[in-house]
Amino acid sequence: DPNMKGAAANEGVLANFFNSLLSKKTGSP
Amino acid sequence: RGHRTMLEKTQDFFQTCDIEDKGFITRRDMQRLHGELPLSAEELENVFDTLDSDGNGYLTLEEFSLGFSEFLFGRRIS
Repeated sequence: DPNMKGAAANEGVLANFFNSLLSKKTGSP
Repeated sequence: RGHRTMLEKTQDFFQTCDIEDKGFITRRDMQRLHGELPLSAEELENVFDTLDSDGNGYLTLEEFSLGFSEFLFGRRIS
């Protein structure tokens, strides 16, 4: 299902985004 | 207490994106994070589209925190 695949990719990029924000705030890599 | 901390974190992150303190985040605000965060412009665009659930071009704190809690607690419940 291409829609499911797209959703999974978005979740990955969202996780990446929030992880980056977290490390930016805490100062850890 | 845990809930409060999460709320503070969400607001903290929201303000990182909403640097002009408008109360919402635009696509342009998101693109400004390019260079600050290790994400490509395309990925940031993707993040914006994913978070902007009603697709009106503005990210409210509500939409933002929804996306954040999804990240924290796992996938959308179907």
